[in-house]
Amino acid sequence: MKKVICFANQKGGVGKTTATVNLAASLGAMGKKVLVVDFDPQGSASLSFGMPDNGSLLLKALETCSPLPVLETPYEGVDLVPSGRNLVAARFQFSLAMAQDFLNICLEQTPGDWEWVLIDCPPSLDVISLAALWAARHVIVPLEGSYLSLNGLEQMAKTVSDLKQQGAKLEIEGILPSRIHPRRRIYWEIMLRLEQDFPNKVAPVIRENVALTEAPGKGKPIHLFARSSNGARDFQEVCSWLVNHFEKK
Amino acid sequence: MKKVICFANQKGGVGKTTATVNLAASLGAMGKKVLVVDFDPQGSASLSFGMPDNGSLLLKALETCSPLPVLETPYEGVDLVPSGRNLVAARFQFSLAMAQDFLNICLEQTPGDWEWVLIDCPPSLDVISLAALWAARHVIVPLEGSYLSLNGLEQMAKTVSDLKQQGAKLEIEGILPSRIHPRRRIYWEIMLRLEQDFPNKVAPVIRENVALTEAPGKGKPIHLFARSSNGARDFQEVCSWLVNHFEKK
Ligand SMILES: Nc1ncnc2c1ncn2[C@@H]1O[C@H](COP(=O)(O)OP(=O)(O)OP(=O)(O)O)[C@@H](O)[C@H]1O
Ligand SMILES: Nc1ncnc2c1ncn2[C@@H]1O[C@H](COP(=O)(O)OP(=O)(O)OP(=O)(O)O)[C@@H](O)[C@H]1O
Ligand SMILES: [Mg+2]
Ligand SMILES: [Mg+2]
Repeated sequence: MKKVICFANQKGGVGKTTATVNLAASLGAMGKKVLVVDFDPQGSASLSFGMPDNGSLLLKALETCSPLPVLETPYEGVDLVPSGRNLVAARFQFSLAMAQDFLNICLEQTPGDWEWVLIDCPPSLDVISLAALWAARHVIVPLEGSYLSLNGLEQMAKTVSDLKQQGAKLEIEGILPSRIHPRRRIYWEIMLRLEQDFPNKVAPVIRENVALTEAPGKGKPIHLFARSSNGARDFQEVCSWLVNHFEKK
Repeated sequence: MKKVICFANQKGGVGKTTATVNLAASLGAMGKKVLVVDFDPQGSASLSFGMPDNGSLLLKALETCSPLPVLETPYEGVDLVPSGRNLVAARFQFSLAMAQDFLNICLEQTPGDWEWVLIDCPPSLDVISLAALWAARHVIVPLEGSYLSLNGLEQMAKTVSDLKQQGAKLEIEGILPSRIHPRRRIYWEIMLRLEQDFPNKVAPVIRENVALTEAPGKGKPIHLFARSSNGARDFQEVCSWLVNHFEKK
């Protein structure tokens, strides 16, 4: 049963891409088959795998309702639908009504036996992120340990509930606290709030770790770039949490 | 001579809002008259001033080419055009061609004698951020000390150059390194790159400082929330740099 998961939060810089890339790589290293869909015109996930792209093949597939362009990455078990600046045109070409289908249709036609499809979303409530949400069944919301970031989570919860009212089969499966400074008081305040509002849905946290900032510059996931760093260990924890969470379903 | 400045970077979470809010407040405290235009449907700048809004008045003004809704903030010299979730509709209602005018027209009709207009942009290359760029004469690009953030700057430079080719009167006036960890090697590498690619345009840096993360939760700018913090001192430096930079013009 293919699990299609969106990493979404309209707040910027909360770790959506870092989570998509590193969880995909960890799942792949465990022997799972994973497809990463870089659905952000910034192409951060593609850059993070060392595979920059201009997004024109992806745009073309969406425009013509064709299978998505899939590349093998150098990382075991992980394939990538790359993206880049040309995907911006999707914002001007597709209407709100088309968001329900334009990614869904292409994903369904894309041949491949991946057990996990992880979609990296842009920081924006627009046709691109809405199309990603319509194509997914599950949402993971990364967020930072900050007040402005909590507002992003609140907005996300509202967006998911609006989509469900329109018929989307979508659930917030997890909240992923990221870029965490564990000794800050604001972190403890936020964790209490999260446990209250989303009981049993809060993933293990990803601490702020310079290795996670550097890894994209080498085009590598954290477990290969800095195997014994806090970043690698934290993502290992989150990966186990993710697998248990979904295997219980 | 009114200075209209956009804080723009399609990369998320690089400190656009934190810079807009705190520089506006510092300029106001120096006796300048400042208008902050919160042009992000997330409404982060409005939240950061303690003035959350649903964005419907702003959307209405844009739809009807009317003066923008302006509120006084509790902070000396600073007025605010607030924003919120309802502004999302602008992404679906305005075409790419309309981006040249739909904010410009409203801003020109908005009565007020502000010397500085600071526009906070969303993390996205779309009709909203393009309208902000068309309404401004100057761009300041905040960025983090990370590889993915440098890609955002590169994209921004390309966007500004495309707009100038279409007739926009727009210049990148400054690069604002934010959320800086001064002891990280990646910071030094990035600073060297910036000085090379944008000589004399790199503002003093804003260091990572928990007070800057907490201040929005109290709806206050940093110089009132934590007057002797590194965040307050760094913004004081950047404010002086900003005033000197523009008064030389
Ligand atoms: N735990 C961490 N420790 C240190 N740096 C991190 C961590 N997580 C992410 N980063 C860095 O912070 C920046 C933002 O992270 P990332 O790009 O993953 O967020 P995002 O939510 O995908 O951003 P956007 O909204 O622009 O898509 C990046 O430069 C990334 O390398
Ligand atoms: N120098 C700093 N030190 C500590 N925290 C900071 C600093 N600058 C910004 N922050 C925090 O980091 C987060 C991102 O900053 P901010 O919202 O200003 O970025 P942004 O570029 O406007 O984000 P977006 O792309 O979502 O609009 C916020 O929670 C903010 O409070
Ligand atoms: Mg991203
Ligand atoms: Mg912002």
